[in-house]
Amino acid sequence: TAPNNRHGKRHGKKSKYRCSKKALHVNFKELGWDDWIIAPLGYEAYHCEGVCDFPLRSHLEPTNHAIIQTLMNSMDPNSTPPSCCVPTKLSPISILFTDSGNNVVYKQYEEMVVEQCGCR
Amino acid sequence: FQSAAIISPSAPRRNREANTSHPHGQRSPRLFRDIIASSHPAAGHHKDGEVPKDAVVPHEYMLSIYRTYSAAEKLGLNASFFSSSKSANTITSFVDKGTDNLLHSPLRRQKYLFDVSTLSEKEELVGAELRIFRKALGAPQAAGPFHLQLYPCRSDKPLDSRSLDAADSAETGGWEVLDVWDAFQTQRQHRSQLCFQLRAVHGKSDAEVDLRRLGLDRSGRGQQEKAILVAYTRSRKRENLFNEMKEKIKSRRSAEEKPARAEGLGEGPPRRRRR
Repeated sequence: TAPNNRHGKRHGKKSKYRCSKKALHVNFKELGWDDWIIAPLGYEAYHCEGVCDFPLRSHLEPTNHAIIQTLMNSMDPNSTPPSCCVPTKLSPISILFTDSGNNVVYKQYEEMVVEQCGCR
Repeated sequence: FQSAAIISPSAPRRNREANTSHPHGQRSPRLFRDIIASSHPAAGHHKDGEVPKDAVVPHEYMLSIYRTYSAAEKLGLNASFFSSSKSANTITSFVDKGTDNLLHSPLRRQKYLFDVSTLSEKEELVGAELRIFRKALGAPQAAGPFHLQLYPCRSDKPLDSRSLDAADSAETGGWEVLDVWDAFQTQRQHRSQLCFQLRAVHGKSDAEVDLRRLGLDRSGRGQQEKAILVAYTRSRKRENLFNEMKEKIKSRRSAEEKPARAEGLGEGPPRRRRR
C-alpha cells in the first residue's frame, strides 16, 4: 500500500517526477524543414516524461500488463524495469507545404500533438 | 462555443490590424492571431520584396484553407467538419501553366494545363475543381447571360458549365469554380498532365464569344490571379511525416546533382555523398 503521510497531504515534489505531459516546442526552422514547410513555423508538440511507479494512478490509464510490470518492478527493481511513460492520446495538426513539384499542399497530419500521457 | 472565420490576408492592413473581427462582427480569438503570426513569411503577411525570388508563394485560396482548418483544429474541430473540405485530409493545388495564344483574335478558346504528376496514386480522390479568376471589366460588353463551358482537351464531352450574368460579372470580378472530378477519372489514368479547354457561348446560341470580353484573358496576371486546379484527396493509411521529408531530400538532392552532372564537375567516378 502507498505510505500514508501524517498530514494526509500529497507529496507535491513526488508528483512532479511522476509520468505527466511536459512542454516541447518543435521549431521546423531548426529542423531544417522550413524550405518546404510554409506554415506553421513550429508548434507545441508536448512530450511524456516521468516515472511510472507503484501504485499507478488511474488517470494514467495503465494496461493490465503495465500494472503487472509495475508491481513486479516495485517488488524487485533488478528483475523488471518499470513500465513506460508514453503518449496515450494524440491529436493532428495542419501543415501547408510545397511538394516535390513545388505545388502547395494542405495536409492534416495525425498524431502530432500529445494530449494525454499514460503508462504502458 | 467559439466562432471561426476566414480572414483574407489581402484585406487592407489597417482594417485587419485594427480589429481582426469575425464577419458577423465578433472579435476573433487571440489564437487566430497566433496562427497568422506563427506561419511562414511566404504565407501572406510579408512586406513586398521580402519574399525570396524563387520561393513558392501560396495561393490565397490555400492560405485561407490552412488558416480556417488549423484554427478549427485548435478548437477541437476536424477539417472534415467543413463541407468545403469534402472530408479530404490532403488538399493539393496546381498552378495553371497554359498561356493564351495571342495570335488568335478574338480569344474564343483557352487551354488550361496542369502537371499533376506529384499527386499520389495511393490516395483516394474525393473532389477536384478548377478555379479561374475573372477580372471585372467595368462596363458590360453585351446583354444577356453567358455560359462558360469546360471540356477535356481531347474530348467534346463537357465537364462542367457556369452561367454568368453580363451586368454582374462586368461589375465584380471573382473566381469561377468548375468541377473537374470526371477529368481525373478519364485523363489521369495514364497521364501526368491534365488539359482543359474553356469556351463561352452567348445566351441560347452556340456562337462562341471572345473570352477577353468576360475578363478571362490571362495577360498581365499576378501569381495570385492564376487559375489553380485543386485536388481533394483522402489517404486511407496514416501519413508518415518522415516519408514526406525523405521525398523532399531525395528531390532536392536530385535537383542539386543534375546541373553538377551536366557540367561534368565531378572528376572521375562520382564520389559517394557522406551520409
